[in-house]
Amino acid sequence: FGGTDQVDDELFDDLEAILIQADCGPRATSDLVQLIRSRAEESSAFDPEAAMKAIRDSVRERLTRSLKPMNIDTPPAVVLIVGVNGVGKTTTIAKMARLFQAYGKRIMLVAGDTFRAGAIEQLTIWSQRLGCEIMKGKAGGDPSAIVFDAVSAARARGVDLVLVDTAGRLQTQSNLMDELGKIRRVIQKVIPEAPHETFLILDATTGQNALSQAKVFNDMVPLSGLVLTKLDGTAKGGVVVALADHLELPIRFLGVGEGVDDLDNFRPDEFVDALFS
Amino acid sequence: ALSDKLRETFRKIGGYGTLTEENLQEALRDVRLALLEADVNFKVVKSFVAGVKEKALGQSVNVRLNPGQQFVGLVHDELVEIMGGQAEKIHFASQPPTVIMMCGLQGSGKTTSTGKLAKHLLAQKHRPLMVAADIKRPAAIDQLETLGKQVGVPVFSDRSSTDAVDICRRAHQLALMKDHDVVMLDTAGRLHIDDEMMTELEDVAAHVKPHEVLLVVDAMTGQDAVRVAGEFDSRLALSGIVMTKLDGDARGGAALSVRHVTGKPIKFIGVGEKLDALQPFHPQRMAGRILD
Ligand SMILES: Nc1nc2c(ncn2[C@@H]2O[C@H](COP(=O)(O)OP(=O)(O)OP(=O)(O)O)[C@@H](O)[C@H]2O)c(=O)[nH]1
Ligand SMILES: Nc1nc2c(ncn2[C@@H]2O[C@H](COP(=O)(O)OP(=O)(O)OP(=O)(O)O)[C@@H](O)[C@H]2O)c(=O)[nH]1
Ligand SMILES: [Mg+2]
Ligand SMILES: [Mg+2]
Repeated sequence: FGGTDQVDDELFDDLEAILIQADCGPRATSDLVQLIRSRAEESSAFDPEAAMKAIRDSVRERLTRSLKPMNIDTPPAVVLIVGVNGVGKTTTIAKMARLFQAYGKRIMLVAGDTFRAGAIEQLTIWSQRLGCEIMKGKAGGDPSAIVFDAVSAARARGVDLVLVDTAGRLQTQSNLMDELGKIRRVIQKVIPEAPHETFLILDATTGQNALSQAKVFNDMVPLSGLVLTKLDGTAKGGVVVALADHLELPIRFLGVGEGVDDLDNFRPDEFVDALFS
Repeated sequence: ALSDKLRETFRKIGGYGTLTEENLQEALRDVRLALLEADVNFKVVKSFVAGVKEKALGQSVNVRLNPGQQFVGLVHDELVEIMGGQAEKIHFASQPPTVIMMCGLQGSGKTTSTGKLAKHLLAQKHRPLMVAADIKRPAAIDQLETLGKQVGVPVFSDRSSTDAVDICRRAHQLALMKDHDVVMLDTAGRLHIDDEMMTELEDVAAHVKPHEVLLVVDAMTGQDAVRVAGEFDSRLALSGIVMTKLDGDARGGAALSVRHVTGKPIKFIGVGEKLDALQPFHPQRMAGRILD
């Protein structure tokens, strides 16, 4: 990259441009550039190829240090899906349902967004396409009530995996963040160990605000993982590199399109390659 | 906040009579960092900082202001000027109906903004018709029809059609017959790099000749805003931008990026999920927010 044949200011500038434009943010970027600056000072044998490898390894390490298996094997496993408006929560749930159906799991979808126009209809269409059950109420109803009924029913019916859809909400809306806390408590009432996983859905086109989203959502409902959506666009989702310094959250899946099969498992090497491509 | 940081920077370098290359160096770095953290695009920041440097150099320090305050004022004014100086409105056609086409990436807030704009136009004694031209997203038509009921504006839809261009064309004809003076096309979210979907939008525009083509952009968009806006603008000739979700704490640097790359005005901002949460764009407020 850059076509430079030595580790010099031109190389540092090229790297900085790549990382910033990938949304890694100025701080994470300067940390990474500083890393190779000091390596270059230590050894004259440190060439551009070694510099690139050092950066990639450092990014890869950040993104993989928190990886551990998902905790969804004790039925009914409850996965709570949260995030700000329009990031792809509902669509991601449909994709996850398809994925786990293929493993033979019996799925229940929960229409926890009772507020937005067309939200319940949207998830209902997905449940029909998937041929899986859905628990829903009337628009405008209390989401906690629906979720309580759903998790209770899932346990009674022997459902393997419950995917709980929630309304989009900005992390600055404290009353809506409280509502999310209540939804989580209601799930715990039925199954104390639940939710077994809580995923924050992040849109890859999002810039530095993702850091604030993760922090505030995590304070209210402890997050266990991330899903990064819309990576089929041109955004790189580099903010997850900066996020790794603040919150140790494994990236579980990547959304790569609008179809029900457009969900990839997170593969660190491929992700890092894409970041630098 | 940037203003505090700059005040500190200038305090360190002392009160000089003139702003010079040396004493500006750190201040310009502060500005650059603040803009990058606010999600302004890397290349746009370069160009903006160069512009500020040029204006600032040689400016003699106003004895009534400390250099830090003066510099902040200069940066702020430069931002406001780039953002368009003053708010711009919808340009209505001399011969109705005025056709407004809403477009943008998936999830940016097009459908909600269509409902909000319809409500706003209704209050201004217009007779809008909303068109459900998203035939792809599950329950997209339900969503717009529900909004239509909530604001009291009719929605044209065709659940059996798989042709967005045809839906828009027929809606346009209906508007002429039924005396609607504004037709609002809510289109499906799409990627700027999806040639088939971008061509669909060009076809819609070719058939109904919109007077306003509004790109709906999420306020939390990062570096990619330049690429997205640039592509939509080059293929469609945008007439304006709507920036949504400004009720959150995203700094909104994408506003500067989008303005820089397209030269088009931000006409409205979305400040909430409810249908009354639409405001005209104020460059001063946006500048303050980005620099904060
Ligand atoms: N290109 C692309 N589009 C996606 C992806 N994931 C979701 N979308 C689209 O993004 C838009 C929003 O998706 P939703 O699933 O409704 O998002 P949401 O977070 O549930 O939205 P709210 O409930 O309104 O907050 C839809 O048009 C989806 O088709 C993805 O990975 N790639
Ligand atoms: N807080 C807030 N939410 C908004 C605003 N504008 C839209 N939303 C929310 O953002 C989400 C996406 O809005 P939509 O109108 O469905 O977005 P869209 O662009 O039509 O999505 P697609 O058709 O799938 O591309 C919904 O949850 C909206 O309620 C806003 O200004 N503030
Ligand atoms: Mg949803
Ligand atoms: Mg829509």
